[in-house]
Amino acid sequence: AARPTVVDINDLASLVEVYKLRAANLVQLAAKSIQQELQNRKSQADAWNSSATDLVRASDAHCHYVVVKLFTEKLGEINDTAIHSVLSTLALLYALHGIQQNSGDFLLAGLLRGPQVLQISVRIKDLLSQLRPNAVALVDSFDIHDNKLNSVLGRYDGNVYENLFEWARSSPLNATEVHESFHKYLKPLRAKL
Amino acid sequence: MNPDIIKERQNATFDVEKLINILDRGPEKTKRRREIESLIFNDPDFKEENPNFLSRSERYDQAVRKSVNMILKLREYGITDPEEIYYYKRCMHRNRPEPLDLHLGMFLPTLLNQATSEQMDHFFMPAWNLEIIGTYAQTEMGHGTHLRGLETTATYDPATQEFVINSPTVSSIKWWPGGLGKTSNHAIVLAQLHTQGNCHGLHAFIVPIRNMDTHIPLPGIVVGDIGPKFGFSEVDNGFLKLDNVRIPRDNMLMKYAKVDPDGTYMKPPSAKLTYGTMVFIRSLIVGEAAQALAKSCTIAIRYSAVRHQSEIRPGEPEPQIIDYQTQQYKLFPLLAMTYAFTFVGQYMKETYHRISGDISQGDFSELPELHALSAGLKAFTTWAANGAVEVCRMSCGGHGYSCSSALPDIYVELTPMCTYEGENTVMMLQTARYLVKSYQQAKAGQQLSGSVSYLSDAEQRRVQPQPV
Repeated sequence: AARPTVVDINDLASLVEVYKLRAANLVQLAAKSIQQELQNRKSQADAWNSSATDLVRASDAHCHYVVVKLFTEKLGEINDTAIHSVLSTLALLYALHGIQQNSGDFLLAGLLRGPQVLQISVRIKDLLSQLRPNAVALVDSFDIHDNKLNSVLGRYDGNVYENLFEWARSSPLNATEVHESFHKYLKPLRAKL
Repeated sequence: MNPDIIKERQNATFDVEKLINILDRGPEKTKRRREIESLIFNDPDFKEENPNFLSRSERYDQAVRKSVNMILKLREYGITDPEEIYYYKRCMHRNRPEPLDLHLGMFLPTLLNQATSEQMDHFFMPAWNLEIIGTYAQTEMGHGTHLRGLETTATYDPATQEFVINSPTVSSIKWWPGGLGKTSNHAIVLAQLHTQGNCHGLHAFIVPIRNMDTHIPLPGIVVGDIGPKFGFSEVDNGFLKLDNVRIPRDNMLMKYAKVDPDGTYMKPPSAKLTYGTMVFIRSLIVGEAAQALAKSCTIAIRYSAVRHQSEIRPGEPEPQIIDYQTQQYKLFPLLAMTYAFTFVGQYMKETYHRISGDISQGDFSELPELHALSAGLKAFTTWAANGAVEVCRMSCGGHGYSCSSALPDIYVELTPMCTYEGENTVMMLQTARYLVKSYQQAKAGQQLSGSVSYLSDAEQRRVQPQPV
C-alpha cells in the first residue's frame, strides 16, 4: 500500500487529501447503512430512504472535496506572485474553516486528532490577520459597478451616511412633511377624547 | 471618497486590475464587460424609479418597459452572443429577475434543443421577435421536483390529429412559472402523453394561452398572477389551468420523441437528452450564487471598513469594525467561499461546453458524472451561499435591515435557488445515487475515473494524523 500521507494543515494538497478521505469515509458509511437495512429485510427503496440522511451527508462531503480541489487547482493557473499569495491564503482559509465547521467528520474518520483541531483554530485566526490589509481590495476585485450593487452601504466611494440620509428622504412617505393620515385620523381623535 | 476606504485601498498588496482580469477570464473580457455596463448605465432609457418605493404593479410595469427597451437596444447594438445578452440583461435590470427571463432563458433554448426544423420555422422567428412571448410551464401546485408525479395530461385524438391538454385536478394547475401570469401568450407545457390507450410519460407541448392580438386569455385557459411572494417582485409568476384545450399535433416538440398522425408513438433515443440542459442551468445557478455572495461580501466588507464602533483599547478612538476579530471571522471565510464558488461556476460552465460537443455527437459518456456532480454542487453552493448572505446582512447591524443596503433583496433573490431547478435535498440524493453506485463498482475492483476516482483508492490509502 502507498505510504500513508501525513496531514500538514498548512499544505493545501494535504488538505485536499483529507477532504477526499472524509468524503470516502462518509460514502462508505452511507453504503454500509443501506447494506445494514437490506440485511434487516428492508426493500431496496425502504433501505435507501432509511439511509437518506447519511446519503445527503456523503454528497455534501463529496461536493465540499470537489470545491476545495478545484480551488487548489485554480491556484496552479495564477502566475502573478502577489495574487497567487493572497488567493492561496483564501484557499487555505476556506479549507481550514471547512474542517473547523465539520471537525466531527474528520475526527470520526481518524484523519485528525484533537490537538490538530486546536492548531487549526489558531491558524485560522492567523490567516484572518493576514487577509485584513487586502479585504477591501479583494472585494474591489469583483468589480461590481455601484449601479449593479445598488447598495448605499457598499458604495465604491464609502460615503455611506450622506447617501443613506438622501435615500431615506426620497422615500414616498416623506413626499409631504405632514402625512394625510394626521388630518384624517389623528387630529379628529383629539376632538373625541 | 471616504478616507477609510482610501487607506484600505492603499494597503493592498496586489494589483486589483489583474485579479479582476483573472475573475473575468482575461483582460479582453473585462474590457467588453465594462463596455456593456457603460452602454447601459449611461443610457437615459434605463433610468428607473427606485423599486423599493413602488407598488408591485408599478414595479412590473417598469420592468416590462425596461425589457422592451432592452430588446430594441440589443438589436440596435447587434449584441447576439448569449453570454453578452445575459450580462446585458443582468445589468439593465440591476441583477433583478424580470418578466422575460423564462422567454429568453427557457422558451427559446427549449425550441432550439427540442423542436424539429419545421417547428423551428413555424415558431422560432415569431418568438425571437417577441410576437410569441413564451414561458415554460412544468411545476404544478401539487408537484415540483419529482417530475413523474406531474398530473397534466395530453391525450392524442387521431380523428382530429390534435392533443387535448387538461388539468384534471386542482393540484395539477401549473403554478410558479415566471412570466406566466400576465406577460406570456404561449407556454411550453410539460404533460403526461397519452396515445392509443398508453401513457408515455412527460413530453413538451407548445400551448397558446392568450390571443396574440388582444392578449385576452383563450377559451379553456384560466391564467393569472399567483400574488406577492419572497422577492422576485418584478416577475409575474403565474398559474395556468387548462380545460381540455385542443392543440394541433405539430405543437408537440418532436425532435426526439414522436407521435405519428395515427397516434403511433416513437420514444426518444436517450433519456439523458435533457441532462445537458440541466447541467448548463445548474452551472449558471452556481455562478449566480457566487455573484450574490460577491455582492454581499462587497457590501459588508466595505461597510465594515467605514463603520466605527465601540473600542478595542480603552481611551482610543472608535476603531473600524473590520478590526474586530469576530467581524473578520464572520466575513473573511465567506470572502474565501466567494472565490471558491466563482471558480467552481467557471469550471462547470467550461466542462459543460467541453462535453456539449460530445453530446451532440451522441457521446454521453461523461454526462452521468457531470449530471450528478452538477446536482450536488448546485445544492452545496446555494445552501452555503444562502447562510452566508444572512451573515453578511447581520454583520451590517441595523442598516443591514434597510432596503437601501440591497442585502434584503440579495437574500430573497438568492434563497429560491435552494428550491428551484431541483430542490436541494433531492439534488443531494441524486448525487448520492451516483456515489453509492460508484462505491459498489470500486468494491468490485473497478478503477473509477473523474471526481469519484478516490473511491477506488480510498481502501488502500489511509492518512496518518501528524504526530503533535
